[in-house]
Amino acid sequence: QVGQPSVALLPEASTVPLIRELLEEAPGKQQRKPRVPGPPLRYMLELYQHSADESGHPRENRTTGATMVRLVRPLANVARPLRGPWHKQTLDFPLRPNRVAYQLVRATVVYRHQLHLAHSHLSCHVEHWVQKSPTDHFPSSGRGSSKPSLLPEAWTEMDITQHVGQKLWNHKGRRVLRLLFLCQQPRGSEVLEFRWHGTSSLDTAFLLLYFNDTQSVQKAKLLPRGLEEFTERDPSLILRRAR
Amino acid sequence: QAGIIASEVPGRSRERDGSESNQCSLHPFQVSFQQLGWDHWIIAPHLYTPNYCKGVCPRVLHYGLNSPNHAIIQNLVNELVDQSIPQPSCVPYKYVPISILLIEANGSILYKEYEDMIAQSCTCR
Repeated sequence: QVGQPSVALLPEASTVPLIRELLEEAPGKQQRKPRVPGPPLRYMLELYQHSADESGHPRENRTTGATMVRLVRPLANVARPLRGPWHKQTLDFPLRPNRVAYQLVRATVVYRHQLHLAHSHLSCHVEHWVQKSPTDHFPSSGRGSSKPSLLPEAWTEMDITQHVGQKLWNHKGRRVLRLLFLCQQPRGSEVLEFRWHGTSSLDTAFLLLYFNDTQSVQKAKLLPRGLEEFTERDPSLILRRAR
Repeated sequence: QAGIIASEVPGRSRERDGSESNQCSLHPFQVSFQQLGWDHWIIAPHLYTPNYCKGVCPRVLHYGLNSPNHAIIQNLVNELVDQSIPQPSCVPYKYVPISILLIEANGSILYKEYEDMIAQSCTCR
């Protein structure tokens, strides 16, 4: 109906890719736009501006290396205050089952490596969660920890592609990726008893999952290079030859 | 008959198909995601230019229309054999993608490139 604001999606339309995704991804009209805190939204807006112009055309020189990037925020929980110089927060990231159409090409966790709590400033890093006490750390200053220009000063991006990998990925139903966010007071400083006042996990870390749409990957392979260039350059040449 | 068609004075076919200006061509068109009722989950871009193709398909289809040989035949059939068979339609030929930043129902934020969202050229088919 003209003037009807929301898209009345026909049931059979769900076979059309975009409409099917609208049905799956778009929060219902009645649902308010979920509130998204500062850093994650700022990060994704920066990523968007680096990847597309103001009309939404993807830039030729974009560096995401993926046709889809999902920022996943951890389930809200608050750290358990601990005694001594260490503070530990468990981060649970809900993972959706992967749709066949997308291939995971990279996974990173972005976290604050510096936290200012009470009158002290903590240095933090992320480890993957294991049943027993955390022994093997992610190399907190090693491979994969990069500081892409998108990140504000106190944030670091850590590659965890192997960790997320297939084992967590192809199971049906909901999966949770559990990581540990550990902070330590500076050595030698007076051990302060902290309460992580409201420092919920929503503000300390988020997951970035980079996907490629396998169809577009397939399409790129279908046309051997020569023919693709040929059709790109002057499609009417093919027609003329056929004539 | 081929000779007659080839020597066709373009103007005559235009008489039948109307003036040059209403021949099949690309028309710019811009909407906001609010008008589409999607603004509650799309963060960027605000405006979207899908464009559209409109116009008649003249009997002698010029090269710029990237039309297949079948379109020329269909035009001839419509004119010489059976008028109930329609002339070819003016439809998009090439598309380009668009990048969208959106919020999913569970609060995740998604950057995604959607293929075939903007018409870039037209054809008669």
